[in-house]
Amino acid sequence: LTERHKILHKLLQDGSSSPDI
Amino acid sequence: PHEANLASLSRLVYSAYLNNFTLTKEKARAILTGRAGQSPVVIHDMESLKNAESLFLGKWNIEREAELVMFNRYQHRSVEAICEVTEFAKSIPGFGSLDLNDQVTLLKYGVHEAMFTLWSAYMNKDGILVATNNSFVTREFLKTLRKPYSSVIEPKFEFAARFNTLELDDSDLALFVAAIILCGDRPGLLDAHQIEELQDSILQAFHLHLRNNHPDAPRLLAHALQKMADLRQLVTEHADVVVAIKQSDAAFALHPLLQEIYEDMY
Repeated sequence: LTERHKILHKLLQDGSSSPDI
Repeated sequence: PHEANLASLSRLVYSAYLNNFTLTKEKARAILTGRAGQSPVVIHDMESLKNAESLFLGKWNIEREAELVMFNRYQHRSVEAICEVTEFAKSIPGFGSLDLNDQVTLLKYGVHEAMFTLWSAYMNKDGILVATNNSFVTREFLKTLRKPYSSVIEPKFEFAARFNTLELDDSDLALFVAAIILCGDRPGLLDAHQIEELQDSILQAFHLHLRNNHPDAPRLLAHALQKMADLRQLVTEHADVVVAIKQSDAAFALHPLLQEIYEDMY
C-alpha cells in the first residue's frame, strides 16, 4: 500500500516539505 | 481519574488542531460576519474571477477556461488541506504507533471527510471563504460553471448547512475530525482492532467534552455521529464527480497526490 501511495507515505514520514507537493 | 485522562486527551487533540489548521472556524466566522475588519474579495461572476486571479497571480491567462482555473485552485487548496490533516493526524496520540500501511489507509479514506468537515466552517448559505487568498466565492457563481464542474461544491454547501446547525466550535471539531481519521472500518486495514480502541478513547473524550461544552444539547454526540455517515456518502459522490471531470475534459490534470487517494478508493 505504501508503494502505491508514495506521496502520502512521504507526507507521513517527512511532512509537506516534499517536492511532490 | 478516567475523566481526567479523557479531558487531557481532548486538550492534546485541540492543541494539535490549533497547531496544524491555519484557518479555524473562529477566524473564518469572524471574517464571514465582518468582525475581522478586512473584507474578502468577492468572486461572484467571470469578471470578478478574472480580476481576482489577476490580483493573486499577476496575470490572467485567457487561454485557460474559468472552470479549469477554479478547479485547479480547488485542487491546490485540497492538497494544502490534506497536508494539514496529515500533520494533525500525526499529532493524535497513538496514531504514530500504528503500522505505516494502516496510517496510509486511514488518511486515504479520512482526509476528504476531514476536509469537507472543516470547509463547512468556511461556508455560509451564500458562499465559501478561501482565506489563503482572501476571497469569498459565491455559491450562485459556482452553480453557473459548466457541468460537471458545477457539481463539485454544491453538495458540500448542502452538507455544511446541515452540519453547521450542530454549532460545533473548534474544540469540538478537533475531536470530531480525530474520530473521523481513526475509523476502524476502512477497507484493507491490517489492525482494525487497535484503531477501534484509539477511536473509542477519542469518542469517549468527545462525549465528555460535548457534555461540558454544550450542556443544553444532550443529543449532540448522536447527531454528530450521524453526520459521519453523510460525510462518507459525500466523498463517494465527490470521487464520481472527479471521474466525470477526468472523462469530459482533455485539459484536466489531477494532482498526483489526489490521484493516489482516488485510485481504488471505493
